[in-house]
Amino acid sequence: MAAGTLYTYPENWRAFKAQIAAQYSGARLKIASTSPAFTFGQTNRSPAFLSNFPLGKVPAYQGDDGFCLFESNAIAHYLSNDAIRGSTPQAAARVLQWVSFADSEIIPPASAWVFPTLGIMQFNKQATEQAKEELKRVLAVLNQHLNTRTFLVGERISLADITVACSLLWPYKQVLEPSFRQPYPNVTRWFVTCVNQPQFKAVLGEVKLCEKMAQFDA
Amino acid sequence: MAAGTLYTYPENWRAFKAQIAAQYSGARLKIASTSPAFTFGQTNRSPAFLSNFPLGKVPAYQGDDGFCLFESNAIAHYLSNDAIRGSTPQAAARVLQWVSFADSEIIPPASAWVFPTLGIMQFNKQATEQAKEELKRVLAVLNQHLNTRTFLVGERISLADITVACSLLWPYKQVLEPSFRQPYPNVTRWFVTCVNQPQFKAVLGEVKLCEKMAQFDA
Amino acid sequence: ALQGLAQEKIWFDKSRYDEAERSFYEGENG
Repeated sequence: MAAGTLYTYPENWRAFKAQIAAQYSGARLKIASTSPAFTFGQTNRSPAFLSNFPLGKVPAYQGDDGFCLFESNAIAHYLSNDAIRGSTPQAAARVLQWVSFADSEIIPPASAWVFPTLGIMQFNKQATEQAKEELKRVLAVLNQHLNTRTFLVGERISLADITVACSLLWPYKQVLEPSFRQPYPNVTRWFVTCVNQPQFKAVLGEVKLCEKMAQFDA
Repeated sequence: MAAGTLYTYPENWRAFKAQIAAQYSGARLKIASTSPAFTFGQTNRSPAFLSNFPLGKVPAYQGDDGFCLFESNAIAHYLSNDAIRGSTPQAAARVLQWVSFADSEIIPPASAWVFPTLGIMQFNKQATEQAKEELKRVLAVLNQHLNTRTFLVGERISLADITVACSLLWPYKQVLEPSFRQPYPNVTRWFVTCVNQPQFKAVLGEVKLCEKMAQFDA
Repeated sequence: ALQGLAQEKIWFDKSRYDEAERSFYEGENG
């Protein structure tokens, strides 16, 4: 059973993937996200940190046995158990499919849309409109897939659900207001099911769905 | 042992990952990349294709048993064997780490630099210069890691080597001229070792390293 | 938290590259 420390800044959706996975597997995970254990921008630029995690990125995982790992998908996978990784070769492949899907299809448009509403990026009307269209396409694919399914892979929560749900966390909280998400009821049903699992709740707390689409915060 | 068909356009570095993995595992893979088996832009927009592969993207894999998979990392993983996936939990996690590294750290700057030289995109001087700097940083990380290692994970080829090498294929062929790659000799040593493995050669053929950095192809 | 998020490396342009690649290879395939 894995045991170690996850270095991250607070409220990092990438770290949530690993934290939720650890809830399912029982891996013992200490979170180092605030001073003195970890100060983002300082600790991750120190020679000691960079010798273990050469990119200086977080989340970064160090096992109590000294095993070091970066890249959130790898950490989440390591802290999982076989049940949520996918217990057959086909299930495991499908899990990886949705993990890749989250990174390549959801994160770019989700970030492009959400970041300006958080005031951490300049607003660009064209970029936002394009991001909305891309996210609609992504939600349509998910909605169709979840038409007859409770979870993304198999009949129980897997790393696919954890990863995709975490990648949709900011969109669902910030911009996917009721009228926008209305055409994708299966996705919302699935998302609400996920975030209400005890293992998700232990990490995310209460997740309140967007009531009104946030706009650019200057 | 997996057996199926990989739909792709020809010379697709993403498809190469899966094809090389299949060479290692012995999975029987038919490549559908040209007419009449597959015409990129037509076949992947057909209702039949989209019902199996809703994003319409390639590579896409259909097993002889009907099992369908998209996202190149998932396909490559499925067509691998346990040896190249990583035979211990830690090795498997490290493999996924480098696979994520390739997607998040290599592909964006590699695409920004190489696409204009292939005539795929317009040249943008600032984007190209930024891409060069990012790729230098990435190569430095790899060079340090490979200082005392022959392969990225463990003592033999893994999916990590296959994925990272395929993501560096266009850069090494097109833009990483001798003077640019001179500070990263371990990376070039490792890359040349990989592409000269019989399993790589069977898919890639002879890989000729860049002699002179390609410029924008209008 | 927002400071960390602001420093995340996101490939915002990815769809533009995907589109260019798709268009190019569709052309290559006639």
